[in-house]
Amino acid sequence: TYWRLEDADATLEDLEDALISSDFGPQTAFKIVDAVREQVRSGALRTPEDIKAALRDSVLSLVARPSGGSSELAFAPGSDAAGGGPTVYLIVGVNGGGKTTTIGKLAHRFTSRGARVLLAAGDTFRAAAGEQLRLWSQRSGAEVEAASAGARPDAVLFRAAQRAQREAFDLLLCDSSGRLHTDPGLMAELAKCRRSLASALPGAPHEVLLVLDGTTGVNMLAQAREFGASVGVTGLVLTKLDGTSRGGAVVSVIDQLGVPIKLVGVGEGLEDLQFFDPAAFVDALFP
Amino acid sequence: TLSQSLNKAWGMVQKDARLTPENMKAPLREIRRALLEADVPLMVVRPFIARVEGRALGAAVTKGVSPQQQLVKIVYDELVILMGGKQVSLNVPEGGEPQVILMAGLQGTGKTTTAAKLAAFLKNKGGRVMLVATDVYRPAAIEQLVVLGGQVGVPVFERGLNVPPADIAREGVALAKEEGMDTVIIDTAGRLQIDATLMQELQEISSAVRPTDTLLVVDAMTGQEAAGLVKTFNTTVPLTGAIVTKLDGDARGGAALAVKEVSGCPIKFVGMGEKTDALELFYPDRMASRILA
Ligand SMILES: Nc1nc2c(ncn2[C@@H]2O[C@H](COP(=O)(O)OP(=O)(O)OP(=O)(O)O)[C@@H](O)[C@H]2O)c(=O)[nH]1
Ligand SMILES: Nc1nc2c(ncn2[C@@H]2O[C@H](COP(=O)(O)OP(=O)(O)OP(=O)(O)O)[C@@H](O)[C@H]2O)c(=O)[nH]1
Ligand SMILES: [Mg+2]
Ligand SMILES: [Mg+2]
Repeated sequence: TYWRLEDADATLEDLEDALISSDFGPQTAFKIVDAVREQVRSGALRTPEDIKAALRDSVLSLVARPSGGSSELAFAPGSDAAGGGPTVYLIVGVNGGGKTTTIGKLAHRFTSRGARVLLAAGDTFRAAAGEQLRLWSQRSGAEVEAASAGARPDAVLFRAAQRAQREAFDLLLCDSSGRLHTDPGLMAELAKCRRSLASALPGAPHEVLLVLDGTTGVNMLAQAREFGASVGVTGLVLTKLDGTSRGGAVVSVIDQLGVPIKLVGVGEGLEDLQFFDPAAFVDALFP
Repeated sequence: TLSQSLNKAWGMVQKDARLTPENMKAPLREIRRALLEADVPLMVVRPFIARVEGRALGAAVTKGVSPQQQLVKIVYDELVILMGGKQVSLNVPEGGEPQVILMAGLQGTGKTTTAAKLAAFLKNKGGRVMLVATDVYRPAAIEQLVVLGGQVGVPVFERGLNVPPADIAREGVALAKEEGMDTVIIDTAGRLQIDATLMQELQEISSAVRPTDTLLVVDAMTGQEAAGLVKTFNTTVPLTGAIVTKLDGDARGGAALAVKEVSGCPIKFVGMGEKTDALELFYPDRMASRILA
């Protein structure tokens, strides 16, 4: 079949628009489409189906093999992975993305497999944050280390880490208050929280999970950059993918910073947490 | 900045005295890219660029103003026009009835915090304000509003977790009228616009209390879906305005354009921080500058 280059251009433009509408951002969308355009020019791709498949494959290879490590969570209860002590996760991110809810879901995942889980109430600022976490500990069967009145977050995390060690918990999940990556004072406080965990338990935190709200646009990259620089991020949690947003802005995060997606939030309930499935993610982008 | 990238685009064009369809191609592509980079939804960018082009082609030549300066000015002016031109405040009902303000939006956008901020704002202007807690789903949501109400010195009406939200709202507004309140602000649970059950619930709350303002609370960092979600919320409960939150960050806030373009509703306030005094009036020209930055 003879297929004109203009037709290819039309297909490529439509696909670029589809990427943009999925929050890839114009730069990343253009870069991905341009690479495919090269393949069209070289004659490697002959039909709109070829083009779509090539585009899908290039996005898949981007998200499936990030340079910054595997999408497996660091967790080995009682094993040497955490030096025999509790595994520690620090959960961070901007306001309202789903950190506290994700902790509740994560706790449930591990308690339902027999692990002993402790939650640390590291959000000492927001109204009813402690009560919200306490209710999640009840729902998930985890214990909770509450903040004492007027305590600073790094002190709460330090105490929780010591308790996790002393009482032989398998996993410690540390909540932190939402904060904008543009606030130097709050980013410094987060760095201090991380150091506090490390001094209580050498090797901790074994994961620093950045929660990214799936409805967010291109700002995801700025968030990931700043949180990465301040506290070091080992994995991403992409939430609210049960909504209409496709979370495409995360692709630029993986492409430019190499941080792997480890978890996906798909609802507000205890069970609504999934391990990242690259193929499913890409399928949702190109239905 | 937009003017920097436009400089680059114009650099490829000779020093023309007027804007033509040909010499505008590259600059319009740059403007499109800049708006998308600011999270303005694609379905809002397209008609906007068409309006800019139409206005630019019809524009008279101004002595001493380069075509590119003219284009930047047109883009800025169109943004301000789109955003609503001037500041719009809350509706004030007739005959001494209280203002009834209904907060709505996706999960985590800042509704509960903003309800308290709005209460503080109106209380400081001398009004008697009451808050109503109808989020019976999120753990400790009622508690959160009660604590915030305490912080700003405003009473919070709640009926626990087992009364339907529409009934809580109805009872709260009835009590507010009885007590001679000037304003009653109803906080609601975050919901997906594609959740039929919860969108129906929002409709029921609205029918039960007949709000004088229904405000969509939108996160400044919201991406391309802003247009779709505004549309769905607006067809479910007619919106009268919006509040854009977390503008103290560095998200450009393209979703703000979507609000006005899709619903025709003005943005009435912006959230500029986590504290209960971090609520400001919305200024269209400031938003235009932020999007073009
Ligand atoms: N639909 C949906 N909602 C979610 C998801 N994850 C969290 N939420 C909701 O998002 C809202 C905010 O969740 P939180 O867990 O309080 O978010 P946070 O990051 O801890 O917020 P701050 O501590 O205030 O910064 C709540 O209404 C949650 O139920 C998800 O995967 N899908
Ligand atoms: N930096 C900043 N944070 C804000 C702003 N408005 C709200 N927040 C924060 O955003 C987070 C979510 O606020 P909430 O008021 O719980 O949001 P919500 O819409 O009621 O959430 P749901 O009820 O779960 O849907 C909290 O951490 C707030 O402190 C703002 O203007 N700036
Ligand atoms: Mg939280
Ligand atoms: Mg709320």
